[in-house]
Amino acid sequence: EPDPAGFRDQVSSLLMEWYGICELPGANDVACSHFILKLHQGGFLKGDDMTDRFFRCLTEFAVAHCLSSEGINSGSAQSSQQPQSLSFLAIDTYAKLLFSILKYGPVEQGSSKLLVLQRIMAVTIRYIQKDAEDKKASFNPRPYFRLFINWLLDLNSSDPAVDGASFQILVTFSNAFHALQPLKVPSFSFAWLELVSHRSFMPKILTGNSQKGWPYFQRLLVDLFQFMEPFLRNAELGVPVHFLYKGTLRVLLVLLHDFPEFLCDYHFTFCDVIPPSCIQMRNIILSAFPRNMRLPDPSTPNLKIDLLAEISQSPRILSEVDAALKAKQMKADVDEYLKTRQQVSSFLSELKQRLLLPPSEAAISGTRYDVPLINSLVLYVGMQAIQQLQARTAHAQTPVNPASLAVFLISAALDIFQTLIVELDTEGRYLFLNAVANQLRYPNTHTHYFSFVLLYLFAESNQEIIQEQITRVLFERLIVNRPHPWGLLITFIELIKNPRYNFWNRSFIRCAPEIEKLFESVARSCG
Amino acid sequence: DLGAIGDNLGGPTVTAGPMHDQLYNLQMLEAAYHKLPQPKDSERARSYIPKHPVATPSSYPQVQAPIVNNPAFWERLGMEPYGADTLFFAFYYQQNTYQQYLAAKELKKQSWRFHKKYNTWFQRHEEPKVTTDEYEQGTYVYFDFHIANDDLQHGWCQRIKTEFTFEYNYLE
Amino acid sequence: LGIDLLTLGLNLNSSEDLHKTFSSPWSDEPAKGDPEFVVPQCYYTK
Repeated sequence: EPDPAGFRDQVSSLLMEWYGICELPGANDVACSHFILKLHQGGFLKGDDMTDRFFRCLTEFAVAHCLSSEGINSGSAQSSQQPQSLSFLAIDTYAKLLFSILKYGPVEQGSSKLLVLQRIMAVTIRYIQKDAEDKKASFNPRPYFRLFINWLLDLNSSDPAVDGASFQILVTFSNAFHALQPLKVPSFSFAWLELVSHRSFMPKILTGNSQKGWPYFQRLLVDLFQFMEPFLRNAELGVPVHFLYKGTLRVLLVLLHDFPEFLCDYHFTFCDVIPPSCIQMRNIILSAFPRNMRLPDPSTPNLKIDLLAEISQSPRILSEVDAALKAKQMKADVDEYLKTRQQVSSFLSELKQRLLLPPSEAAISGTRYDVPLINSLVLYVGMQAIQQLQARTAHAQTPVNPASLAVFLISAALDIFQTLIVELDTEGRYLFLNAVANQLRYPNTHTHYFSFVLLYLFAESNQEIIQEQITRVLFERLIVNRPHPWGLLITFIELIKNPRYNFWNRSFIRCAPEIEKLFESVARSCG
Repeated sequence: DLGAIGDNLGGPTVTAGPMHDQLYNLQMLEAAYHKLPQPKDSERARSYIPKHPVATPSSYPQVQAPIVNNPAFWERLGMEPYGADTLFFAFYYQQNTYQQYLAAKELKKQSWRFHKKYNTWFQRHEEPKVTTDEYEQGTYVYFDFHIANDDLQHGWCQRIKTEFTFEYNYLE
Repeated sequence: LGIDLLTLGLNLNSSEDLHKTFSSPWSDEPAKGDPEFVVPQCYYTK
């Protein structure tokens, strides 16, 4: 329903009054707290419909003032290229009101301050979503960007007024950014990424609080990748997409440098939503390793990775690896097969079919296969095999030498992998090999096992096309600019060095002179 | 609609905005590319709000010189011939600013130590007579606002306090 | 073949955290960075 008669004028004069208080020189704590009390007494802060109307009007007035300054400050003859200079006076004034409500609001309602914040955030989100829907290409994100910057700086200060609720405040921001994600408000995408990666938000939600903030930030990164995924499938990117892509790389590099464990623990989730063609971006994530770990140089002669202490430690994976398997009702069949290895209900022969997408979805996803399902199947089966391995070596009468490849021959898992590599078509096989190669990271049990799987499939296969494709999957990850994951390097080095794989006599090495040169140069760079 | 990632983290029950098709998203991204946030959109004027503003004659600088935010400036001020008084001035009269923080760091470097209960800086005048895990006791110099009993003479000065117990849980 | 990531303006060999001076995903200039300081509550003398 429309606002009550006179309501908007009332809100407008309150905003003017608040502006006057903010302009008072010096700290005006008393004036601020009196004004907040007046709002409480006026019924504007009960967290009800009136509250929504009040803040929706304030947002409208502040944004309108900001955008009206667009013409004034930068002269009429502004080109669309040159950024408009906007006045943020009204936005900053309005933004300060939120912090003041939290700071000066009646203390006995401690928890309701957070509710008021969440209520105001919800009003702001709806307002932005509606403004973007109405204005489409002429939507201007900058006033809202400024509003959130103010709130991020104010609410993440160490002021005692908000210090106690800092994690809930971060979660409130995270939920707001999730609701404003690029898939929902595409015209807010650049502002969104700058806010999400802001030094007053990203490091705070990733630090402390015993990592409770990690799932929230992981969800925001997934929001970003899901938006970009369709545009990143092709190698040629338009200017705006390329700009967003480069911005994403910068954010990932900050995460790789400052929060590598975060990338390590969620690599599986991110690989689900990064298109296979985004090799360098995926390599950044797969190259992350725990800060307390020292990686031996992969080109060290006679490096015995089996003897590395870390190689027998399982990596921490916070993603739900079997989610896709469960969603497609495949988990029970997989478990059954791994346990009994019986040809239950022709599980293996149906496997390929079950990995295909229905044609309608295939058109949207740009591939005929369900990539998250393949990723989930490969990692889940591998993890079960590793568990069986560890159980077996733990109970072995005679200590099993982990270095002997034989211990890996948990045949049920290898049956599944061999079935896939033989029965899938080129595209399917590529996606399957990608799922395996995505586990080649820092020294851990998964890197060790999946490195073995790739080399085993290479050695055991009698089709050159398969050997070529395994090589291609490794190779395309090595010829891109750095970084390169440690597990990828040691696997490729083993492949080209160990005579068992007879690598240099494969005909596809010599399919063209430049390819041959490329192999030699990569081999040299791998030492 | 969030694919493999369950939306199980909660959040405001905001009406989920519509999902758009790729072409629309690309068009909106293109439009947004011409309205990028500018560096100044993130900057907030570091407005220093004096506690008790005095009308400064226009012949004087109207804004603080940037040098007051330079740590090296405060290291120099801590040295002779300036001494600690300037540091104390910044500490007590420029509260909640970076220069207060810098002045405090400099005072600490000169082995002044802040007593949270008395809001006063103390410096050992000699080795304390008693030291335990909880406190130390001895003679100290402290920087104080002194009001003489005849109320004629008052102002900041350094004074001596003997037999003072500095409890460490009051040490900031 | 991807981008030479060292050209994105981030000092990847820095021993300091990068996020403190991360200005924006669009810029290869580090943020001037507000001085990181916290004035202890007790320093606010009435």
